[in-house]
Amino acid sequence: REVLVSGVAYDGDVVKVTVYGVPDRPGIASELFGALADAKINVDMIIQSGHKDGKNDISFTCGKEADGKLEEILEPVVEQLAAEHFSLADDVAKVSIVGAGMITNPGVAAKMFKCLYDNGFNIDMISTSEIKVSCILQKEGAKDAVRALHDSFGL
Amino acid sequence: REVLVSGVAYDGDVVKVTVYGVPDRPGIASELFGALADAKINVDMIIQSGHKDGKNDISFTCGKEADGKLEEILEPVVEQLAAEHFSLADDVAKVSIVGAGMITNPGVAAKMFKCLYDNGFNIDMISTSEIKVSCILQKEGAKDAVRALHDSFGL
Ligand SMILES: C[C@@H](O)[C@H](N)C(=O)O
Ligand SMILES: C[C@@H](O)[C@H](N)C(=O)O
Repeated sequence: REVLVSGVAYDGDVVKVTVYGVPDRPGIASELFGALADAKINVDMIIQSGHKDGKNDISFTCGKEADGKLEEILEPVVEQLAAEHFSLADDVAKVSIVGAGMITNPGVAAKMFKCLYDNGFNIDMISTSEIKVSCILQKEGAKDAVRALHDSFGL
Repeated sequence: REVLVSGVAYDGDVVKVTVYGVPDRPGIASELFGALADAKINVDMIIQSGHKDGKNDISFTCGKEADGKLEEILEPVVEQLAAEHFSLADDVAKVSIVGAGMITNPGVAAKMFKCLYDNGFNIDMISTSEIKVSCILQKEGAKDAVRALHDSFGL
């Protein structure tokens, strides 16, 4: 039994947004999340990975209650930031493994990814903390991923 | 005083790696982190944001003790994954704000990003959890970011 992982969590209340091709200069993240804060949008995950050719993509997730408001908030901001475009998807779910002190153990995240691969899941987004590894998957069938992870970690 | 944020953390023992242009299909993350796990590389943050045109970039951070080994581990894997290339940088630091239940409060992350902007910092990577917002910055001057964040959150 992997004592490192104590549970698997599922969150189906997820809208995933990616703003593509923002200029990689100070102030961009401030403007984007300032506009979301002004509109009282509760953000869950914020994910920005390495930049390329002076541009970057910034993703975030929020609850479905924001779904109707996001387009009208993002359109002016994305234009102001001179970003390329943004995408919005609510057919996704967040599946996480949770446990104390696990992320520094390199095998734990790899085991989660292997389990998702063996069960045919494509990973849309990844974010980790000291106690959690979260993956955004297509919502269809994501509950099966939870069961597969339970089995894989002996829970 | 922002009771939401209780501290600011600095970690200078950071190597940032981004693998660019991996095919966005099941099994890629499993192979990459499987290879790192086999080589006993302790990974800190794993960050993958939205994909584009069937490709994606995956970033991760680890401690400097891995620096000498990473190239020889990543070269064969990156080739096997048919990724475009990978970048490695150790002139970076992680600066985080920490506090209970803060990430759902949209203003907290925005306030951090605004503070970094006002002090001229460019944000390389972003990762969040329920209790933490972490930014990867250029190491030079990053300790000044810690002081600025202390002031901004009244700590
Ligand atoms: C891309 C975005 O994060 C930018 N680098 C900033 O500092 O705001
Ligand atoms: C890009 C990578 O995460 C891929 N989608 C996978 O599932 O492994």
